[in-house]
Amino acid sequence: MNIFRLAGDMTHLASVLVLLLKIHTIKSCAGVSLKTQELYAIVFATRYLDILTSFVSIYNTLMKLIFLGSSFSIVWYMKYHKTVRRTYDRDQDTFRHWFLMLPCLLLALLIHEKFTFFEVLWTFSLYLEAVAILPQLVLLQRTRNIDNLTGQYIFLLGGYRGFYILNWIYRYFTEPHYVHWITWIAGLVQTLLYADFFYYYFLSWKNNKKLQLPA
Amino acid sequence: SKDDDLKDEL
Repeated sequence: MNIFRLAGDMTHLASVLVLLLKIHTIKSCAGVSLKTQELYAIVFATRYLDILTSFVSIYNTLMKLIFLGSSFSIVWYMKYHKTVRRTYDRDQDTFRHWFLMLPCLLLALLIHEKFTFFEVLWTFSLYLEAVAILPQLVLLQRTRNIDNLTGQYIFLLGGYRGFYILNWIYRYFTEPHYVHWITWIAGLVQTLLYADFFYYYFLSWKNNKKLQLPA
Repeated sequence: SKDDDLKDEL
């Protein structure tokens, strides 16, 4: 464990807590894409399949349980909670996210480190996570106005993988043979997808204006 | 091993 990875994990944890807090306290998921939340639930479900078989550390298992629990409860809130579900704008959140999953699955079947069931699903979760934010970013373009909590959620979610990139650089220089191109490229693509959001988020913060994405 | 060093990440 290094400071970059810890910062990344804490930023990731903060992002899901901000979202859960928003949905649980103000009982609203306006501006949040259910599609992205469903994709993240699938990302964690396919990434942490080994939670029962391989034990790394208490921290590792605890964080996996938190990410699994939070992502599935956010999906549950948005789909089934009587009050929250009414605030979900389904007619705006129309990204065909199943069309994201198929290319990720095909790519995982083609490019992976080992051709085993777990490894292919794990690689699938990496590719899927890289594009999982797309429905959310499309929704933001459509709804244009972003409330603070949703903006903070996306900012933290984008930031965590940026810290992971620093972690990979650190591990590359400190651990011999630590080379994982698939993870690194997927992580880089994921972070770059947030680039324009970060740009407008920073502008709104600098000019102390409400965050508006261009149409 | 090569495999373990990546699976220790979330």
